[in-house]
Amino acid sequence: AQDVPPYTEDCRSGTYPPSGPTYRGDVSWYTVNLDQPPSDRWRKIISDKKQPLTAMMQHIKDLTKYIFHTEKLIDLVDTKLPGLVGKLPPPFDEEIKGIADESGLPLGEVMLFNIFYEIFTV
Amino acid sequence: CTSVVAEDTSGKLLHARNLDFGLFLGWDVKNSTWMISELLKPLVVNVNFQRNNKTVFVSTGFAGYVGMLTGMKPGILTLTMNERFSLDGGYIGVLEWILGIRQGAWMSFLTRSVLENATSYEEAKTLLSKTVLLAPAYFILGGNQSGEGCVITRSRQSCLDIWELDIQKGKWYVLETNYDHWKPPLPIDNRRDPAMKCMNRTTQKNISIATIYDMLSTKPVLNKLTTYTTVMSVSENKLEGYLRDCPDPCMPW
Repeated sequence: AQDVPPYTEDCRSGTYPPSGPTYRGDVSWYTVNLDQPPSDRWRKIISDKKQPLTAMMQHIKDLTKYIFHTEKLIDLVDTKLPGLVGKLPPPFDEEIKGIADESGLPLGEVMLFNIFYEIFTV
Repeated sequence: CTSVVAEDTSGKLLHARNLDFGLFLGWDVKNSTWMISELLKPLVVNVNFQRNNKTVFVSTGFAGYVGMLTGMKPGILTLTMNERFSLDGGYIGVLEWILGIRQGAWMSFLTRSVLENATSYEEAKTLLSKTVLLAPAYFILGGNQSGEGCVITRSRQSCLDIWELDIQKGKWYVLETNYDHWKPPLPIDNRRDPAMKCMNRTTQKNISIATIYDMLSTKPVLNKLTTYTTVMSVSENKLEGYLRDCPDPCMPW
């Protein structure tokens, strides 16, 4: 196996309940009410997480500019992807629109974040 | 990523995963961390999806991302997905989709639909193995009865393999990283063997949420890309999510 001490180690024990330097904290809980209209479901979560979401999106844009030396790709995302959101299966189209609305982020960028798995396989 | 479904000697199923993401998307030299992995950690949330004030399913995910990568339908099933690399990859699926060929499902929307609507392990297994996808993937599925655990290896168009628990033959866990289980992993990214070594050393008699968390805390299963660890027990109706760090010295992936 990959045995490159100290970058790899022998099997750990006693790490649970989590504590120490490899544990940054518990993940916080939220409720999403599926009886609500899709565009309203994520409002609470997004209003709490607006800042880190914006920071993450900004990094992706900075990275794109750095790699491709152009803003054209980002313009494409901001101008073309919104026209495709409506082609996504419900309720995801409306949920993504609600997230863009609540976060103030461009709709195309929120859609890109949600299809990143497929895109990233490049 | 590393996902595992294990059955203890009492027939109870446990499902756990490390979500590793952010490779090659920017390295922070000062802090020796991957930038995206660090930017994703504040976005990690556990979500309780309810209908008529009753829990439909619970998940660990990223705020702003409406698809599901990790979830549990209480009393019924647990589901995680790991990334699969293939030349016939998602970018082809996305191009086809943009050009109007829209038979394929977006991976994380399928997992969300399965968690929201499937009513049994078998139904979920059928949906995950037969639905045409836009991108290849590994689906790791746990049920609520002895022997109900499998890794579904998917290409975009078809199901390449379903690798199931087989308690009679001593196969009490199935563990998936990011390589087809019948092939050796990339030697420079072999998280599978260290993880399996720890599972085998733990033995079925001693497997528990605590000892599975131990395995997921062992480098390189825990690495610089690991954003969160989630452990799930469908019989105890328990989903616990933990944000992770991997201080130096630690493998970059």
